[in-house]
Amino acid sequence: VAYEPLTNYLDSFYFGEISIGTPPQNFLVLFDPGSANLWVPSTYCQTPACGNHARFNPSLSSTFSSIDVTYTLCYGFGDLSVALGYDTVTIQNIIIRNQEFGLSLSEPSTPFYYLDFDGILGMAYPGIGISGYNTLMQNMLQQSQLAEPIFSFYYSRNPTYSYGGEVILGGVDPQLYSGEVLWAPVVQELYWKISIEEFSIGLSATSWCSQGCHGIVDTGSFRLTIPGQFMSAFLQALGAEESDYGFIVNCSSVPSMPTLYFTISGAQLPLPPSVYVLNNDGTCVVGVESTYVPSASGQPLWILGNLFLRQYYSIFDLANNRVGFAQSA
Amino acid sequence: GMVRIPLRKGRSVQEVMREKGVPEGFLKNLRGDPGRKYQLNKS
Repeated sequence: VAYEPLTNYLDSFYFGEISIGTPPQNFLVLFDPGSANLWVPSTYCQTPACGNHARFNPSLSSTFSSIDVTYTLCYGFGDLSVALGYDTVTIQNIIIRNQEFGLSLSEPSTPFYYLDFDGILGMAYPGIGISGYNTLMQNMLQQSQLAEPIFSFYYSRNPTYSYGGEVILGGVDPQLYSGEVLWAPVVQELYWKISIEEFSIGLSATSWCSQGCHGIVDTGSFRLTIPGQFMSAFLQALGAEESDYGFIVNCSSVPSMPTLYFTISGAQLPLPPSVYVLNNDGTCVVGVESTYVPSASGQPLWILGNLFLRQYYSIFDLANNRVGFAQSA
Repeated sequence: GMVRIPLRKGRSVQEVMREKGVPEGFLKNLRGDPGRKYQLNKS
């Protein structure tokens, strides 16, 4: 792994509310298909990051059971340690009993102190979760809480703090997308990872994926992440220049920049410059970052984050192990 | 069997730090790799 300057401190995250315990204690969590564990800050944790967030107090919950196990959880932006416990989790009107979750023991200030959400609710496959414990999605399925074994994400094109989109557990809302759904099979049932057959910049096919590429669909990540070996050529094609705030372009040139095309399941999914260029207070930044981590089987790895998913309503089909994309409303 | 959970769009770490009056300089020195999240041996 090559460590390069991080720019994700410039990005926003999307989160929603859940409750844990009896009576319920409320938390704002990131719904994250890129991880599989649920954790929230707890009163066990005395670091400033925990003090700045809602903390779960197990002694106030009549349904809490502790497990004498601790783990370190790793994310792209930092790591934290948790103790495991069981309790009732409530999401809207769905009640999931005996759900394993992490109670944070220690959270580093950067970035956790400065995040608007309290914890993370992982929605990836159980294989990447803490071994021996059910993920929340597994328990929802086992307890027959979902009408369909599906969840879907919609991101508003004009998000605000009060409404940035929604996650739908147990179904899809056809009013939030248009056209047909394009389905892509999951290539490895760990992450929501799919095959990318070709990547084109405008009319020019790059052939970067001629030996196969993989893309992880992850709402817990914001930008479009490009395999590091292609980054230089990509930026050159766009005419972007590196700065302290990322890869900048002249805002007046954005309308004439090329559309990017991802070929997935034989169809091209376009991403216009109005979507992949972010205007941060008058500075136009290409919303990309690079990774030098390949897919487990060696293919170049892309991460399709919020920026991509603002354009495409995404459907995660647990029964058929596939991801669906449709033009977002 | 189907629930809709509204999502809020939060602020960036940079915005929160600005509001709290924290110098941002050190953020520019942060290094990492977003792909690290997907390395199983790190979990």
